[in-house]
Amino acid sequence: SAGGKHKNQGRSRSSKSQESLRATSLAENSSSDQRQACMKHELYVSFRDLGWQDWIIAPEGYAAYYCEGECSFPLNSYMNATNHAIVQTLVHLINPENVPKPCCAPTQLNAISVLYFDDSSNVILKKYRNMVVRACGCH
Amino acid sequence: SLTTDNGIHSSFIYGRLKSQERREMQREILSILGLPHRPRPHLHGKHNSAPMFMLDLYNSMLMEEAGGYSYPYKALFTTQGPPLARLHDSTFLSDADMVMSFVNLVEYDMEIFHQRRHHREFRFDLSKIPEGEAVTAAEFRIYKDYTRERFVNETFQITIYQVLEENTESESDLFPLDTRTIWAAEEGWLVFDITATSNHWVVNPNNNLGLQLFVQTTTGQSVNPKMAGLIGRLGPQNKQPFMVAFFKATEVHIRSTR
Repeated sequence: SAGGKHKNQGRSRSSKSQESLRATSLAENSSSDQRQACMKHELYVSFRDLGWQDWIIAPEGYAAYYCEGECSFPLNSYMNATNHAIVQTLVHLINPENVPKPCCAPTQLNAISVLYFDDSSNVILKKYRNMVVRACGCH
Repeated sequence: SLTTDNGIHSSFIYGRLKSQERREMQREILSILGLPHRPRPHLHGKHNSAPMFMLDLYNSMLMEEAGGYSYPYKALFTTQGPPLARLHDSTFLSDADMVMSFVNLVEYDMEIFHQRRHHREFRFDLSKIPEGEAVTAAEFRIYKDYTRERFVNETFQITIYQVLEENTESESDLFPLDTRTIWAAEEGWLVFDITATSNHWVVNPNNNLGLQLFVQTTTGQSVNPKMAGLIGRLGPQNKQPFMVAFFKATEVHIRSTR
């Protein structure tokens, strides 16, 4: 709805702000090169190493994984970012001192089953939800 | 070492924890598993019938999760002979949040001959069921061996009763739960539905007076369960009778603040 002149002004303002974003983006990119992007890391919980074979029948352990890394601009699709995480990143760019970056956290979690003896030598097979990280993302 | 494989960042950290840190970590993982302390089972024979049955269930659940293939519940426990009778399809297994097997607490097989009737007793402690779990199905399982002493085409009627009241002077008050007719030559696991009884015992633990099993010939003559090939305390460990119950969580487990 803006007039031609106004439009041009807007465009020029927009290009300026885009430049600053790009500059910041470059700076962010260079910093995220040093630090790691948000991703899934391997973490194995070993019941065997805990010395629990006398009561845990199965499994010997399980791959739990964990999420770690930076949620920096630009949040690419592989980071599995929420819409709000993208907005949060932009607000962080504007006010980095006061607004934190989005958090790198699990977006999908899976269950595991554990088979173990109780004190009375009864056997329990229990499904534990949200134990294994299937995917990480920026929240 | 740091390697990237299929988008998963692998970072193996080899560190030695102090004993205090190790205890803390164990405590945290026990808390995740919903356990107040590390269980200390007095018997942990993994080759006993109940742990082996439970391991079969565990493996079938893993197969289902891995490939979407639903392992038929009726085919379970074939390592120790086929099930002679079954009650359920596999849906209640996939719906279960927890499955628990219970050891028989009767120390000795008393092939009791009372008022011209042989019987065998079984007791299970259902007081250790975690809170917020409701019984959706329960089974009593007993192994029937091939009996050479009997005629191949001879049949037996096996009946399971819930003990309502124990009487020292006379026979206990009993409630019939389930009956099976089997051939003498048959071999495998007999499965009896005790769902209603289990629910009753969970709600009223004082009424848990156990089960009694009776065997009769076709002519109505009482027979010692051993003569019908039913495995008892003196039989192999992997053929001992046990009880199994399937549970569905009725409430969300919330870990307490520590």
